[in-house]
Amino acid sequence: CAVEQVPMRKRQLPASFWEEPKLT
Amino acid sequence: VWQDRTIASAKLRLLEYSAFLETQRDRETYKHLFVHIGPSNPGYNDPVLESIDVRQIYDKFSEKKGGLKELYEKGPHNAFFLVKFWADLSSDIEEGSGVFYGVSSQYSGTENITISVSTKVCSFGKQVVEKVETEYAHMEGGKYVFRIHRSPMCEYMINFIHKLKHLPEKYMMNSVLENFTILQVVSNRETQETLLCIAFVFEVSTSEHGAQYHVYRLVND
Repeated sequence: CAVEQVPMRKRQLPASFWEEPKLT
Repeated sequence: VWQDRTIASAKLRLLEYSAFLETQRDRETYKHLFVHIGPSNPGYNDPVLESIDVRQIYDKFSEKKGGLKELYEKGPHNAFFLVKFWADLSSDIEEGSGVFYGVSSQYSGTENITISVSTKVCSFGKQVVEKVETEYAHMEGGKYVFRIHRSPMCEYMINFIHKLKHLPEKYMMNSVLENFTILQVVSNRETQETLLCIAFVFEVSTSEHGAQYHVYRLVND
């Protein structure tokens, strides 16, 4: 069975982690 | 200059990575890239990579033997990276026969060695499938290059992509992808030394320009 994990949004991650680049 | 700005350890550098589907139509080949890291040539003026504390993502990958935690503790720490992909699922290529799903990657290194490339797919932090490939070095332009060309994607991944694409809303796809990760470990086949370890996490791209990505160094301060 799946163990409930802490959502990624609640973890300490850089702001850029949630910002899709416009172009690469 | 590469080590702080690209996916590169002291001994191995990722040159290119792509997961794609390809089909023939009217004698022409159509290729759709789900994710893609293209070649880059950074200079000292380019910014260095941001860092993420590896402990923030341990549970997203297998925590059993050979998982990210054990690998990171073994080191070397400069070989560990996280790639956040915004995958492009907008392909309108019909599924079915004649469609090839593949993964290609290229690395360059400083030593004439044989590498082992392990790709583990994890669901809710548990490994569900693993592919291990062996590659030999080819001397090119004074460097040793390793090429995995058009490695067929496994059935698990093809089915996963089909199901994901058929979800009606992007937030639903992202909700599924929240618990889907891939860990790629490149090691020296003879010595088992870790040369590069890349943790992949995903969202769906909302861009009109296709797949996007951010690269982070994994640290433990």
